[in-house]
Amino acid sequence: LPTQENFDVDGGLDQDIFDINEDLGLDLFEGDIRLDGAQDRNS
Amino acid sequence: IVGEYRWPHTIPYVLEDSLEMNAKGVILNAFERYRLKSCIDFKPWAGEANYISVFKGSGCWSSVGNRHVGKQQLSIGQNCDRIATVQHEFLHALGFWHEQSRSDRDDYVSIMWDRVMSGREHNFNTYNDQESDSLNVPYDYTSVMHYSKTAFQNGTEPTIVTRISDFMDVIGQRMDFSDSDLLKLNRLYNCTTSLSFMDSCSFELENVCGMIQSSDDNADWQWVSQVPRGPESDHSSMGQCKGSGFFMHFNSSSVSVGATALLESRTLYPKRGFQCLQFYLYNTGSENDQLNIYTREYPADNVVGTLTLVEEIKEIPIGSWQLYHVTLKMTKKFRVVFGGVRGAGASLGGLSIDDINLSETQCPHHIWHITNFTQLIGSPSGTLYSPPFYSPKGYAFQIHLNLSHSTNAGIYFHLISGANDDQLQWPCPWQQATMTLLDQNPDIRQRMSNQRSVTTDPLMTTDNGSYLWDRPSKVGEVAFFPNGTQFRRGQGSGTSVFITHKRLKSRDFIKGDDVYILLTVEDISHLNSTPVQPTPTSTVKDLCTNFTCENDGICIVQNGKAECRCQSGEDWWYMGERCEKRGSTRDTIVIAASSTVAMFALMLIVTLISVYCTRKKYRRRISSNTAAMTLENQHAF
Repeated sequence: LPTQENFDVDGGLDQDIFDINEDLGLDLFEGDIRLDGAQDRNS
Repeated sequence: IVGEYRWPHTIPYVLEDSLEMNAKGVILNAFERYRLKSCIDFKPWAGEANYISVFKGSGCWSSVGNRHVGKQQLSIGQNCDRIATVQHEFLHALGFWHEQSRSDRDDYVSIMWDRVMSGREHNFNTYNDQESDSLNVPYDYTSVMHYSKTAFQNGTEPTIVTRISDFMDVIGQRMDFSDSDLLKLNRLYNCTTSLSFMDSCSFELENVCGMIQSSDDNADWQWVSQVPRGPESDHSSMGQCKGSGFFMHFNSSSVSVGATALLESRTLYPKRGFQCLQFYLYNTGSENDQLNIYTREYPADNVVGTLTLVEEIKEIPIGSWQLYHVTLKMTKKFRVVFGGVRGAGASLGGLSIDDINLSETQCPHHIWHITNFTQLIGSPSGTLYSPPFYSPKGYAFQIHLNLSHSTNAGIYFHLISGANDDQLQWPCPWQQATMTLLDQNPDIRQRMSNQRSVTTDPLMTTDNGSYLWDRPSKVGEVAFFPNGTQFRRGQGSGTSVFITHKRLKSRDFIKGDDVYILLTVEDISHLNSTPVQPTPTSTVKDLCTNFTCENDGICIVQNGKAECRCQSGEDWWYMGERCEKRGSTRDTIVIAASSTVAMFALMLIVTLISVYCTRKKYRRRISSNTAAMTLENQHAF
C-alpha cells in the first residue's frame, strides 16, 4: 500500500453494488441478481 | 417474489473460507441487524436440506428467494464487505426484488432511458403484480433495495428521476433497512417478535412504558416536558412538537444529600443472556449527583427480586443530553432500575432520562461524542481526531473523522502507541474495528445508522515494506494530544466516502448539534480457522489423498478401498463413484413416469401389431375357405 496517512478501502470511489459488479464485467440480472434456469426464461 | 420462496425463520448458512476476514465479521454484524428488527435469525448449517453458502465470488450477488436447491450461493466479493450491501443481498435471498421494479414504480419515478448504458435497459424492468407483491406497502424511496439515481448511467445525468424531487438524493441509500423494508419483511415472514429487541421508551405516554416508582426510596421521578433549570425539552423530539416531548425527572434540589429516587422498568424476559441498555441523561443538579443502574432479578421462587448494582454513573456533565450504554448479563426475569442519588454540593435541578432502549445485543465498546457539529461540515477545521481508546485486547486506537471535503465525510481507524504495547502481538492480528455513525432516532428499531468496518490484516504491508498494522512506535508518525502529550499514530485505514454531507444532515444523525460515533474493536481471529479437520489416520491419508470426491463428497476408506460418501438433502442427492452425478426425487419421478409411458406405448404397439397380424391371418383363412367353397360349388352346378 502507498505510504500515506490513510489507506482508503474504497479507493476514494463511492461505488454502489451495481458499479462494483459492472466493473467486474458481470452482466447480472438487475445488476446483482442471479437467476436460475426457470427465472432466466421468464425474464 | 410471489410464490413459496420463503426460508424458515432461522436460516442455515455457511461462511465459506474464501470470504475475506472483514467480510465474515461484517456478515455476522448484518445478522445482528436482522435479529434486532425482524424475526429472521441465522444459524450455522447442520445438514438442513437448503442453506445459504456465503462465499467470495466475483462481485456482490444473490438469487431471489429460497430456490430449494440445497446449497444456495450468495457472493460477498471484494468491496462488498459493507453491512448494508450484505443486508441488501440477503433481502434478495429472503425474496425481495429491487424497489424500483415494482409494478407501480412509474407513479413514483421516471426512468430516463436515453441515459441508460446501452444493453443495460433490462435492469429497469418492472414486474407485474402476478410476479411481485408489495404486500400493501407504499412505494419506498428510502428502501435499501432501491437503485441510486446513477444506476447504469451512460454519462453523468441521473437514470432515475423521482417524481418528488426531494427524494433524488435519498434513493440508493446503503445504510440500513428502512421502516418499509422491515414492514415488508415482517409481513412476508409473519413476524410477531424479534430475537434481540426488548424495549424502547421515550416517555411520550403517561403510562411511562409500564415503569413503576419504587417504594424503597425518598422521592419519585416525575413525568415532565420541561424543567425550569433545564432541560428545556425532551430528547426524543427536542421540543419540536407542541403537546408532546416528555421525559422523567428526579428533582435532586428537593431532597437531602444521599436521598434516592428509584424508577423500575416493567418485568422483562431475556432470551440470549446478554443485553445492552442505552439511554440519554441530562444533569442540572449537583455535579456530584449520580445515577445508579441496578437490576432486580426474579429467580424462580423469589417474588421480591434481588437488587444488584450494575453501574454507578458519576461526573455527569451539566447542561446537555448525554448518551450512555450499560452492559447487562441477565438470564432470568428481571427489571432494570434507575436510581437517582442526590450528591453533595448545591443543586438547582436534578437528573433527567429519556429515550431508553434495551436490546439483547452487544454494547459498543466506546462512544465518541462530538458537540457543535454542524459548523464542522465542509469546513477546513473539520478534521477531527477522537480521544484515545483501548480495545478489549489492549490495543490503543484513535478515530479520524474528516469533514473538510466538500461532499463526503471520511472516517479512518488508527492504531496508536499505548500502555500495553510491550505485551501485545505485532503486527496487530485480526482486530475488526467497527465505526457507527448513530442515527439518534428514539426507537432503536427505526435507526438507520451508518456503519463501516476495517480489519487489521497482520500481513498487509505498505510500499516502504513495513507492516501497516505494526507497532505504532515503530511505524507511526509523531502526534500530540490536545494536552500536549506526544504519542505515535499508525497509518489509518477507512474510507473517504463514509457518508455524504447531505445524508449526514438527514434523519437524526445530528441532534441538538451533537453526533455520536459508536466504536467496537473485536478480535475476529477465530473466524480465520477453517473448521478443524479430524487428523487423518495414515491409511485414510494414503488412500484418500489421490482420490477426489466431487460435489463436496467425503472420501472414506472401506474394506481397504477409498470410497466417496456423497452429499444429500431432502429431495436431492449426489451419486456415482465420485459423486459426479446428481439425482433428485423429481428426476426419479420423471424417469418413472416416462418409463411407464414408454412401456405403455410399447405394449400398445405390440397389441396393435398382434391384432393386425391376427386379423390378416384370419382374413387369409376366410378367403382361402371361400375359394375352396367356390370350387366346390362349381362342381355342384
